[in-house]
Amino acid sequence: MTEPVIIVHGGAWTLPKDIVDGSRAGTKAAAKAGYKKLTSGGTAIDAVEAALRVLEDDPCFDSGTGSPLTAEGKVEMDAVIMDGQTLNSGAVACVHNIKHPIEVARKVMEKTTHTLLVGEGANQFAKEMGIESVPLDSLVSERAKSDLALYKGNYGDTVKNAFKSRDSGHD
Amino acid sequence: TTGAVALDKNGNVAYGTSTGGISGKRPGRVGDSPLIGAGGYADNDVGGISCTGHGESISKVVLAHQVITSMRTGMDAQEAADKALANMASRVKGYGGVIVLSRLGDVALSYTTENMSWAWAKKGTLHSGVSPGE
Repeated sequence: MTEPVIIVHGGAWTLPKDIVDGSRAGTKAAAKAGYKKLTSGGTAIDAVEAALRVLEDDPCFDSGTGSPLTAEGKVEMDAVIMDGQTLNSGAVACVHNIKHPIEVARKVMEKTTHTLLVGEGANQFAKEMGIESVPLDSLVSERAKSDLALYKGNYGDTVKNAFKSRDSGHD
Repeated sequence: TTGAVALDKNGNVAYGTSTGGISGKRPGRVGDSPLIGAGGYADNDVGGISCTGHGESISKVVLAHQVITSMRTGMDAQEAADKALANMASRVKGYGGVIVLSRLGDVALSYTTENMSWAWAKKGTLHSGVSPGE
């Protein structure tokens, strides 16, 4: 029998000071949720989904609730899941109005012969799978709104500020 | 971006990633996350990985594939992760991070950005961090 392990991340970027503590707490909660699955007979897939649901619910992170906004002020989310035993995978891209995109990705893996569904097709598939659509506002955090106001019209600056090299030096 | 890699008691590996992208992105823009081999991979014969960071850079170098390929040839997970991220910085000036599990349960994490929040659990013990050195 193998010793179960789970590792999670909440994104590699320049963390704003006001969410450092929340990010730390959020990743710990996600790892705990996944580990609980593993130690109660769940599969690696179950553990990954459980951990990601926790992270998607936490507005400290850039997925699910708290997702960044597009230039048009909308939420477009991507998610993927993969099973290392079968190499089966499922993914969605540009889905909107979904609380847990990872749930839809898992349905793509388990209920279709496809690996990736995008946009309206992905949302239509989620509806067919009985996954509830949620209002846009329920996914939008105050931080996402202020970030968009700060960077609107200058996507290059967003990227430059979010993904600074640790070795580059900065103010 | 958020991600997870797990190894269960039967030796099965899985990974997942979920993201809302980057603030102010063009509608329809998709990064590395849903692209198998770029934003992540899982193979019971090797291990699993979830990537995070600048999606276009990660896609250009097929970051997860680099790490998995290095591990498949015998490199340990930490060295494979460090090497792939250094290559991404060098080749396309792109920055990000990865979490990796080997098929034997070895844990590795690496990032070239200022921070990456992470946590892992094994043998009932939880470890976490957000900054280099933790």
